[in-house]
Amino acid sequence: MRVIAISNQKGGVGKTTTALNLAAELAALGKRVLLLDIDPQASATSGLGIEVPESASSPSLYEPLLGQADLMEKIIPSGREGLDIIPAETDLAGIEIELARSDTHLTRLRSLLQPLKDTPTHDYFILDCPPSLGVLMTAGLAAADGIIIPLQCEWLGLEGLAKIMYLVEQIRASGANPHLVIEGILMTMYDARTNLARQVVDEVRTHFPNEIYQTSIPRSIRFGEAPSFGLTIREHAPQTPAGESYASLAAEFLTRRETN
Amino acid sequence: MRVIAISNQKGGVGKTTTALNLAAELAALGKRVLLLDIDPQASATSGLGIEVPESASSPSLYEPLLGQADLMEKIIPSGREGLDIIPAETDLAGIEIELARSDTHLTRLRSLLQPLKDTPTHDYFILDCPPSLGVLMTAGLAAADGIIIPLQCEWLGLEGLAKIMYLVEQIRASGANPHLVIEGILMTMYDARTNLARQVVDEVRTHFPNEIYQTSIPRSIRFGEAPSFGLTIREHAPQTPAGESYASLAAEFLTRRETN
Ligand SMILES: Nc1ncnc2c1ncn2[C@@H]1O[C@H](COP(=O)(O)OP(=O)(O)OP(=O)(O)O)[C@@H](O)[C@H]1O
Ligand SMILES: Nc1ncnc2c1ncn2[C@@H]1O[C@H](COP(=O)(O)OP(=O)(O)OP(=O)(O)O)[C@@H](O)[C@H]1O
Ligand SMILES: [Mg+2]
Ligand SMILES: [Mg+2]
Repeated sequence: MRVIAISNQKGGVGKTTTALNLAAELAALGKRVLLLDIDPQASATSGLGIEVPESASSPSLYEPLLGQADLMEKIIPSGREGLDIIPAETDLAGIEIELARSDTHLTRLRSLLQPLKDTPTHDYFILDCPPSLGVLMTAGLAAADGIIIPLQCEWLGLEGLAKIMYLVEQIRASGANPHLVIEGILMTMYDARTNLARQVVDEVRTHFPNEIYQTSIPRSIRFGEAPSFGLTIREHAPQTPAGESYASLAAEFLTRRETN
Repeated sequence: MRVIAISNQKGGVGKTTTALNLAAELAALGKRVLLLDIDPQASATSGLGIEVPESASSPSLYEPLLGQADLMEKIIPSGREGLDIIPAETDLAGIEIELARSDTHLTRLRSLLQPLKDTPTHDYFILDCPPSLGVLMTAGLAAADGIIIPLQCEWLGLEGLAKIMYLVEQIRASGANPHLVIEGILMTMYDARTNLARQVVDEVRTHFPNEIYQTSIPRSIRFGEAPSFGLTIREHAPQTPAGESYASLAAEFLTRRETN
């Protein structure tokens, strides 16, 4: 079982779109996948059209992170074969303050996931991280085996790359997660008609030739529409370049995994 | 002197683009404006091409928020007439953890800005807030007189609107800032060619007819390019619809101010 964090502190770069579509495509390829939504905005939960069942307790990771419930109890089906989810709720925002007051905030999520590695129920855990440099985001990096960095083909996106790379270095050096690797850098919202997009991709390919995925995700309004129907991109726009883009990412991701 | 927070917990919706361009346009209309970058990503600082002078201490709000320095010492010129800035640095991320441990984290920024209202040096303070539901974002809301909510014309953007409206309600009800008003909702990245954009604008106009600005900001690659040159949109693309869009927002913002 491998834990993959989809993370970049820059906002709106396609973290949630990547987390939910990669998770769905890995499941379509026969992997058992658990999507953990650790962003209090809960976009991954609503983007998949998940109706969270009414219950007395919080459906999110809130209680497990405070040691008040078992993580496995929070797993619910996604309606897609092979894909389960632990949803998020706005109460997760409160955890940032609660956890920040404890000295173990960095490794809390890691110690929650560690025992599940011995008797794995899933092949992959995919973490959708919030945009920030706060407690939930750093806990996600500390818990992950690998990180996928979605990167918008814009200048401000490029500036953020140095920061997330530095943060990964710090997490490794701190001893919280010495073996954290960069799974890959995914270029998102790529619009081939603009010079800016080509310049940014060239820049990333020059500096990070081994990390950048060959697959880039095209800018398409279909991605903006899909969450309003609670559908993955393949469900919403099958047989289109956008609809197939995350299937080709999943294939490339698995090929890298097998050869590394 | 009025403090305006540019805030929305959803990432990548145009908060920084709005903060720096609105600040520059208000200054061009003769107002004295201070832009406070309270996002550890420091996109507003780099987007204006600000070279932060080397110095022994941190140039950001870090020390003032901990009571270790005077806010006024951190003000530096932006190179544009009437526009000053307090830059951000990644060290601000550390403040989230430090402040979260104190019971006054919500009102720390407010009490820092309050005394400046009596002997104002500027007409407007514009706060560029980080994407999150964390300490710096809520402190920004508690410190503000009014909030401008940039909203992407996408489904996931619309979902975020209910959350930020609820958060404003909570900040008012908590007593931390009972008189916080919604200055306005700004539709950003508007692409008239897509149904989705028109549907989202119609939805917002129906539910918030008084808050939505008439001015909407068009989607344009020029906005992605401008920060790479450290230029405002008017400096980078004068006499274009994109280049003029924030000038018309500034005019609408001031007209509302004068009539309310
Ligand atoms: N390839 C794409 N082309 C066009 N729009 C896209 C693409 N990928 C995502 N989007 C849209 O862009 C917006 C931002 O994407 P998303 O919410 O996945 O980013 P994020 O990094 O998770 O944001 P946050 O920082 O708020 O968590 C959404 O409205 C989404 O529908
Ligand atoms: N109207 C627009 N049209 C096209 N691109 C835009 C527009 N406004 C902003 N952008 C680009 O979209 C990206 C996100 O904008 P920006 O960084 O201002 O958003 P933000 O809400 O401040 O993000 P964060 O949540 O990370 O703070 C940037 O690359 C910016 O250049
Ligand atoms: Mg997201
Ligand atoms: Mg910003």
